[in-house]
Order: sequence, then structure tokens, then C-alpha cells
Amino acid sequence: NDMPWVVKPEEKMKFDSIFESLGPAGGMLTGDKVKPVLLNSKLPVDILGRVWELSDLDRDGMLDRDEFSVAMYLVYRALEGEPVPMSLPPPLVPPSKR
Amino acid sequence: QYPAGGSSTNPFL
Repeated sequence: NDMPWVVKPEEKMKFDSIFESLGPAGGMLTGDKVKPVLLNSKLPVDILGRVWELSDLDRDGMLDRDEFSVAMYLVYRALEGEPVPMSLPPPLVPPSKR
Repeated sequence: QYPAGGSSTNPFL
């Protein structure tokens, strides 16, 4: 599956730097580190809950840098008025997790 | 790690 990831390299760099600034442990950010960042978007908590569901692809309660990029992508799109999908469209699944 | 009630891994639930 060589479909390009919808997260563009420039955007990925921005998301990666936010990821690093949050102090990941072992390459992972726990929910309590990511939660305040997402709350900062002022989006409704039920929307953020769905963003988390869609981003935490392995359901381990933590986000690695690719999962975090998916979360940030969805938050930014939601802030632009795009609805958060009910399930993750294939182009949004990080190439590393297909 | 998550509040009581939680088998959930979602910090927003």
C-alpha cells in the first residue's frame, strides 16, 4: 500500500517537534501528557475522545509520534471546521501501521 | 493509570 499519507512532511515536522516538546518516554506520550494539549484546542471533549480513539491505533493508552501526528492532524482539521470522521480513512493511517 | 471505572485507554472518557 503506497498511498501517500495525508500528513504532509512539513506538517509532520511540526507535529514531531510538538511531540518532542511534551517529553515522550520510550518514544511514547501517555494520555495525561497529550490530554492538556488536545484540550487546549477548545474542541468539545466528546470530539477529542473520538480523536483519541482514531489516533491510538494499537489501543495502548499512549501515542507514538505517528499516532500523535494523526491526533494533531484531526484536531487542526476540526478547528478548520471539518468533521472528525467516525473511523480512520485509509490515507490517514500512518504508512508504518498499514 | 486511568481513573476508576477504567478498562478504557481513552483519557477523554
